[in-house]
Amino acid sequence: NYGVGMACSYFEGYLVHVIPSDGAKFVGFEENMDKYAAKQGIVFPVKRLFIIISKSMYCPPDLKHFNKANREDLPYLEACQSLEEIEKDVAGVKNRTYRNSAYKIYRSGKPPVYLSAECATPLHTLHRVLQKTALYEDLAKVNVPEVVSDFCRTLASVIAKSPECRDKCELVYYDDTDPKANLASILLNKIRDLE
Amino acid sequence: NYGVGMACSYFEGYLVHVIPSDGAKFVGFEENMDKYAAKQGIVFPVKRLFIIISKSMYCPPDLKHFNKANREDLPYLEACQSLEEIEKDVAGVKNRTYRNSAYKIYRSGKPPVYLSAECATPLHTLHRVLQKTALYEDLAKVNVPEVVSDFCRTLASVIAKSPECRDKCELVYYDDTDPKANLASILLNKIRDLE
Ligand SMILES: Nc1nc(=O)c2ncn([C@@H]3O[C@@H]4COP(=O)(O)O[C@H]5[C@@H](O)[C@H](n6cnc7c(N)ncnc76)O[C@@H]5COP(=O)(O)O[C@@H]3[C@@H]4O)c2[nH]1
Repeated sequence: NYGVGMACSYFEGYLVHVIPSDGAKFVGFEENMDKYAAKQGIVFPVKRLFIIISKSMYCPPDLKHFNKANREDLPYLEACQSLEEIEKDVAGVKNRTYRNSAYKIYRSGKPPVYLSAECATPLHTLHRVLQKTALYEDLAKVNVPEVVSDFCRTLASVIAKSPECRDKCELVYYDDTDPKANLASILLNKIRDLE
Repeated sequence: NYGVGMACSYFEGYLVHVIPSDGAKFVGFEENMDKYAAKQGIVFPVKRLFIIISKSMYCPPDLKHFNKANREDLPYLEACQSLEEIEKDVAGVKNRTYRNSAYKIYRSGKPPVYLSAECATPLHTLHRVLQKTALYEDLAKVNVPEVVSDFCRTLASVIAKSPECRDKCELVYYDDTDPKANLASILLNKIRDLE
């Protein structure tokens, strides 16, 4: 089942590398955020990885593309320097690199808020696969809403079952097809609830 | 279908980033190999990415772990400096890095042979997922030989259909459960056939 498999491989092939400490070179996500905050002289009110799941599965290269154009009154995202990368040999690839991004949310009349966020990459890849139906014929008939819902449900369940990850990841559902929904505002609300 | 999905996402989420030129910053795999060869003063007899598919799905961090211990008469693999990495913003992750490895194969009495090789990462991740059946309950019942054969068949077919990738990737089946099978020797034979 495609959606379930996507979630398991995202967790085992990625979150397991970037969230827990490996007991050796990598200190773990939370401590990685602390080191960054100390070095940059900033504060992260919530030390979790925000994983954004967009309704259309469209994932822009930079989260700033979700900002509302010509709405300077609304909060908006801007990328900052990334967190320190994690390097390890994986499946014959020497020094494979895993890197999480830091963003700041500007809001008018208040200081900016910092966080670590990114889209759920497997949905981005699926989105691209579905656009190339001639190349990926076997997946052309897949039931997309079912795959996405399986992915989200399985990912949430695996995160909840994992003591090392459950309080360090936050799934954020964002309806990018709704002109009124502003990702930066949604993230600010999430942060306020979790602070 | 899990195996088919794995192959499509491996191609669209990875091979599409590392093999073709992007028309801008990344010159493409073949030219990347040329630049490396010129810089390091070496020669690649075959400028393709060798993707190793092991029978057990076990993928060691470094291909040298497939060498036969105490058999100095047999060819053996050693990692070299990696090819130049590819950096791009992907799905909200700023400067995500993709990097291919270079290896040399030593053989007694002859000069070493250079190549770019790695394991098929989705099989590595699947292997790890199958070891954690409590965490990934839904995948515990999956028919493994079927998933692997779907993955291999779909990957070979998608590579063959893609003009930009078909002569630049080589799938290598390696029976790591056979004590007589030496990966370095298999790769040397492949290179001799393709030269
Ligand atoms: N050899 C190799 N080197 C790479 O850099 C690489 N990047 C991806 N892949 C493999 O291609 C396929 C598609 O990738 P996608 O990004 O959609 O899913 C990825 C992605 O959602 C997430 N992930 C993995 N590495 C990163 C990363 N560095 N940054 C963000 N997300 C990542 O976790 C999923 C599974 O990863 P892997 O199980 O390592 O194998 C992937 C996958 O089989 C790679 N394979």
